[in-house]
Amino acid sequence: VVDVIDVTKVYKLSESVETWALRGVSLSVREGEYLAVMGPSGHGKSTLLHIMGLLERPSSGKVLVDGADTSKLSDKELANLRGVKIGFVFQYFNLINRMTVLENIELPLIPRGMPKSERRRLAMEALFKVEGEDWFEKRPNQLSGGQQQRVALARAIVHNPKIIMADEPTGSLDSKTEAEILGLFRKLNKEGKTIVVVTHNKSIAYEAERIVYIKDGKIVDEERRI
Amino acid sequence: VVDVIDVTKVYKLSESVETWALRGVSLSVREGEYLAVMGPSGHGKSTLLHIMGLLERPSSGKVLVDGADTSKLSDKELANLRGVKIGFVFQYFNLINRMTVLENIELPLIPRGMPKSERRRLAMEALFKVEGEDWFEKRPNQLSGGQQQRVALARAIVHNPKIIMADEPTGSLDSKTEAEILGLFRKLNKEGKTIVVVTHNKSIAYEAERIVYIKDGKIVDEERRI
Ligand SMILES: Nc1ncnc2c1ncn2[C@@H]1O[C@H](COP(=O)(O)OP(=O)(O)OP(=O)(O)O)[C@@H](O)[C@H]1O
Ligand SMILES: Nc1ncnc2c1ncn2[C@@H]1O[C@H](COP(=O)(O)OP(=O)(O)OP(=O)(O)O)[C@@H](O)[C@H]1O
Ligand SMILES: [Mg+2]
Ligand SMILES: [Mg+2]
Repeated sequence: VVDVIDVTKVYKLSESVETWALRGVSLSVREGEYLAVMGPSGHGKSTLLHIMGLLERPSSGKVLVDGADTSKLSDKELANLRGVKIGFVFQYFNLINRMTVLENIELPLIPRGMPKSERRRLAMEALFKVEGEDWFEKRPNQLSGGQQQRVALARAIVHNPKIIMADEPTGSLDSKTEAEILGLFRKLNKEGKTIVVVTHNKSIAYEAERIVYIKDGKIVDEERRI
Repeated sequence: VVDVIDVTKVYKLSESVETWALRGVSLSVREGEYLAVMGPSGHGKSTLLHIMGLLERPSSGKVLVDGADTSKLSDKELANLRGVKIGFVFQYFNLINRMTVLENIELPLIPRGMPKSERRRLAMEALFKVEGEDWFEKRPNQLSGGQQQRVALARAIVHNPKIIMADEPTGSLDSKTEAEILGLFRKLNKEGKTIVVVTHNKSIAYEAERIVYIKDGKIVDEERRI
C-alpha cells in the first residue's frame, strides 16, 4: 500500500553544512500489515515516517501510495491524498492549544464537508476509543502528557483512514494505559488497517508482524514474527 | 532539601468544573537523595514535580526549600531561588526554537551576569556531557526528539544546581542513549546532587534509592532500595 524506493532526505543547514537523515531507504508496506520501525535516537525514524506519511518529500527516490507515484502530485493533491488515506500521530502530538480537544479531533473531517453535528459525533466516538471522553471541552495544555498523546491518537483515527502511522505512540503512557492503546492498535489492524509504528520499546515492536531496524539513515536489519 | 507538606493543587476549568491534580501530598526529599516518582498517566506526577520545582504554587499546603517557606516569597524571589538551586527538565523540553541549541543552554546563566564567553564555555561543557556538541548551532526543531531531550537536560545542569528535577527524561531515547543519560544522573548524584525523576519506566525507577507511587493525586506507596 506504501512503497518507499531508494529514498534519501538531506537537510541543508547552511551553505556548507548538511545533515543526511536518510541515505537510501527502500521499504514496501503491504495492505493490512503491522510494521514496527526501531533504531537509535537521531537515526532517521521520524523522518522516514514523515516521508511515508506524505508530510515531507524525499530529497531523492520515490514514494508510491497504492502504486501511484506521489512525486507527480502537487502539494494540494498530496495533502488531499494524505487526508483521506492516512492518520498520523506525531512524536510530540502537534495539538492546537487554542481549540478544544473535540475540535482538535474534528480537524481531519473538515475537508469532507459533512455537517458539524456529524463531525462532533465521529470525534466523540474516536475520543471514546482512547477513553478520553471526560476531556472533550478541555484545551490540550490542560491535559497531562499521556492524555494529550491519546487525543493525538483519536485525531489520527477519526476519519477512518486505511493507514495509521504513529511516532512513539505510547512514550508518555504508564504500562496499563500503554496496554490499552496497544489493544486499540491490534483491533484496528484486525479490521484491516495498515499500521506503521516507530518505537524504542521492544514490547511494542513485538506487537508487529515485522520489525525494521534503522541505523544512520539506512535499514540495516529486518525481523519477521513467525 | 525540599519538603512538601500536605499540598493540594486544583485547576479551575470553569465556574462549576474543577480538576484536583493533587489531593494532599506530603514528601520530604533529603539532600543528595535520588528519588523516583511513578504512577499512571494523568495522576499528578508532573504537577507534583512543578510544585516541588517552584514552577507552580500549591492551592493549599506548603513547600519548604532548605527549610524556608516558599509561600512567603514573591514571584520574583521564587524565580531567583529556583534559578540558583534547581535544574528542571520538562516533559516536553520547552526549548525555544528561535534560539540556537547553545543559546538555549545558556539561558539559566543569564541572570548571573557573567561574560558571554564564560556563558558559552559552560554551555558547551554541559552540551558535551550529553554528547550533543555537534548540534550547538542548530535550532531545536532541526533536531530529533531524543536529541532535543538531551539538550533540555544540558540546560538543566549548566548552572550546576544542587537539585535536578526531570520529568520523563528518557522517554524519547533508545536504550543505549538512555543508559548514557542514566549514567550521567548517577554521576551527578555521586557528586552530591539531589535528583528527582518522574518516570513510567521501572528500569529507570530502580536507579533511584527510593520510589514514590502516585495515584489520583496522592502518594499511595513507597519503596526503598536496600
Ligand atoms: N528539520 C530538520 N532540519 C535539520 N535536521 C533535521 C531536521 N529534522 C531532523 N533532522 C536531523 O535528521 C536526523 C534524523 O532525525 P529524526 O528525527 O528522523 O530521528 P529519529 O530517529 O526520529 O530520532 P528520535 O528517536 O530521537 O526521535 C537527526 O540527526 C536530526 O538532527
Ligand atoms: N493546566 C492545567 N489545567 C487543567 N488541568 C490540568 C492542567 N495540568 C494538568 N491538569 C490535570 O491534572 C491532572 C494531573 O496532570 P499531570 O500532568 O500532573 O499528570 P501526570 O501524572 O504527569 O500524567 P502523564 O504521565 O500523562 O504525564 C490531569 O487529570 C490533568 O488533566
Ligand atoms: Mg523521532
Ligand atoms: Mg506528566
